[in-house]
Amino acid sequence: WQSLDAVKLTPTVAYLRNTREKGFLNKWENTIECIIRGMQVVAMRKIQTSVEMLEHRVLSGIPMEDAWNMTSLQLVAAAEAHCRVIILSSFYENLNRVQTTSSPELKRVLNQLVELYTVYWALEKLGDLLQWVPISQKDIEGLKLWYEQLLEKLRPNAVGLVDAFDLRDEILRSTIGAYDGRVYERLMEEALKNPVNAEPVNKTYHTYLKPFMMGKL
Amino acid sequence: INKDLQREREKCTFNIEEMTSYIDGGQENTKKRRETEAVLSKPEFCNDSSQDYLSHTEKYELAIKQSVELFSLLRKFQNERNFSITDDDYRDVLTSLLGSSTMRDGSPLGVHYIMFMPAILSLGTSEQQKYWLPRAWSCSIIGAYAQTELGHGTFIRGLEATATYDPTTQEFVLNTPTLTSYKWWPGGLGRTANYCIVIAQLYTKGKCHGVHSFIVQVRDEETHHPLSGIKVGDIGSKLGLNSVDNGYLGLDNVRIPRSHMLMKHAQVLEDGTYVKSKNSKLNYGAMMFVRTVIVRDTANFLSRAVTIAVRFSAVRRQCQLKSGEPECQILDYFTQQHKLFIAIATCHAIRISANKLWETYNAFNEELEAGSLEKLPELHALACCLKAVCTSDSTTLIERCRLACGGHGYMLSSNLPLTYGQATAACTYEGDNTVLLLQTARFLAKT
Repeated sequence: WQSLDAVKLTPTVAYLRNTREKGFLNKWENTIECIIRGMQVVAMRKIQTSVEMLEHRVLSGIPMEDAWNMTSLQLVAAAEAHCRVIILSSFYENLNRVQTTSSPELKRVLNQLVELYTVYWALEKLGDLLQWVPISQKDIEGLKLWYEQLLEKLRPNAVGLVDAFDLRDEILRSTIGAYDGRVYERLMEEALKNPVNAEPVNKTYHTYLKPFMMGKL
Repeated sequence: INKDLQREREKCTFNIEEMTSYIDGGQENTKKRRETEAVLSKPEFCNDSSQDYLSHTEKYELAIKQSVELFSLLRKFQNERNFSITDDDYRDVLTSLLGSSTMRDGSPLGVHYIMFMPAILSLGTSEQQKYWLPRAWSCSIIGAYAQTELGHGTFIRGLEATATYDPTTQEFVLNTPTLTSYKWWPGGLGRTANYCIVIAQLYTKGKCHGVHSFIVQVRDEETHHPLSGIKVGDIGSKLGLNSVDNGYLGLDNVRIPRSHMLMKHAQVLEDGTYVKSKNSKLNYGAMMFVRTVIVRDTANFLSRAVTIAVRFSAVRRQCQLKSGEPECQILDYFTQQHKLFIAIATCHAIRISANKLWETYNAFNEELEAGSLEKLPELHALACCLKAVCTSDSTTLIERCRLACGGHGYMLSSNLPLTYGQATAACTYEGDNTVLLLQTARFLAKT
């Protein structure tokens, strides 16, 4: 970490150097790019603070192994934040890749999905963003509104979006999720297959239940 | 078709076929996948739901019958398409096979294809590959992969099983000296496999050289009886995956030839001299392959759950938004959309991340052939954190899909509980998620 500026960084961690530069995120905007930058800052800060805490503990005389254990909650959170950056960035970059090859209708709905995913995680990680990036209460209200608008936009395409996963009924094997939507009929058909329903009176009625009900057990 | 579902499909604003093609990575891939799934979906390969009422033993017996029928198709696909274990095609066909309805609670043969063969490929010398892989491909042997022990999980340096080299006979002597050193969990080991890759501490010339992989025969190839010194059995019922005979294995002075140590990276010479690997982490190759497969599977589990939940939410009507109006589709409630739409988006996000991981894994393997290990730490860190976060997110969202379906989602016949059981298993196998995140943290801290 300390020699970060001097070393060659591999692709998945290359963002760590940029985020340390001054002016990387001076002003918040409710855009996908800004949210991803914000998440990069969060990951970088979490790595930074956990490493600093680790070093502080070691310098105060705590053995490295114990210091690592004591810092493990922060380290796990840092690793998760790093992973969120990878997933968000990959999803967003993929969207840019399909811009030239897809129809405008598909691009629109894919864009909505990327936006939904990004805004969802921004709202989930508000505590982290508030700690490390210049996001305001007004920005947060804007994010919530944006999220609700996305739900509304995606609503007409909800069934189409899951149909596009192209899962055959034989794979789904679900009474309530089949392509034809015969939910209640299938549930009833399945109930009738239950071996317990094979005879009108189960033998346990005579063996246990009846004597019990008659006070003989 | 239910009228509400029909109406939903009519108002869709994009071309569903185009989206499917985008998800599959092109029309050609969609065509191939559909061809595979069409074969796998023939009535003879589809389970009857009444398996839910079978005993543990009956479930295993049915799973074996159906797995044998289904996996015999893998040879057919392999002959038609001429793919090898390293090809994307192999991975795609396996995904379809293991995702088929017959395998909805797992397959006893899954580990043979997902771990045993890839491990031989990544850990075995070319001679060992030539000897073992054709036998494994043809299923004249069936393998398991035994790493975890009763008392030892993700921390593999702490494994207790030993393999001590005896130069006089040029054999390794394998032992599980304590109860906690018994191998525990390997899929297919309980009753199905006759061979097993065992991870054990290597001792030669009185010195321990850490964990290495050994191919151990556990059952006779003809009678299927456990061999002398082998204690093997099924560990019992689990939350899910009950068709997979996860096993235990005890080894009492079991002797195997020197050639049964997988020696692509480290070797033991005839006189017992140990030749060190260029990088000890290379032994984790098979685990990294599996983690890439897990991330991809995770997206599949989630897409299944959210398909079920969204369609149900379009059919199900409950309560009135406005007084006097008919009950409305529950999908119209924002709270329901909040539960479900993020699951749809997450399927895409995970799938794209899995593709990225797969590309990184393949690039690493190419560089490895050229002798470069530069990308190994990054790949390891990436595989660890993606496996952890994606399995965790997917499990959480599948449970949310189940809750979105109310009581009907609690029915086994909804397939949501079984899907959850499979997905949540991935949070613990091939590395507990918290431990994997700490491994990524170690990489980040070092960076």
